[in-house]
Amino acid sequence: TNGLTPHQNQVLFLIKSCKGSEGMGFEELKARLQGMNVNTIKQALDFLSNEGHIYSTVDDDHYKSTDGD
Amino acid sequence: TCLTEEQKRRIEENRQKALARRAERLAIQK
Repeated sequence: TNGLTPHQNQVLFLIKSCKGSEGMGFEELKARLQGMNVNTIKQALDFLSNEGHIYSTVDDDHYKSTDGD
Repeated sequence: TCLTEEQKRRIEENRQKALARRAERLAIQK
C-alpha cells in the first residue's frame, strides 16, 4: 500500500489519468466519483495536496499529479 | 488547450512546490 485511504487513492487515480496541461477540474472529479460525498472529495484533495501528490494548475479547482509527468 | 505564459509559469511553480512537499514527506517517513 502507499499509505493512502481507498478514497484518496480513487481521487489520485483519476487525477493521474488526466493528461491535459490544465489537469482535472473539481466538477469533472465530482461527476466521475458519483456516490462519493463532496466533502470527502475535498478532504482527499487537501490531503493529497499537502502530501505533494497533486498540485493546482490554472486555478484552485484544477489539479495535476506530481507522479509521472 | 492553449495556456498563457502566466498560467504556464503558475503551473510550473505549483508543481515544484508540490515536488518539494512530497520529498519532505518522504524524508519524514524514513
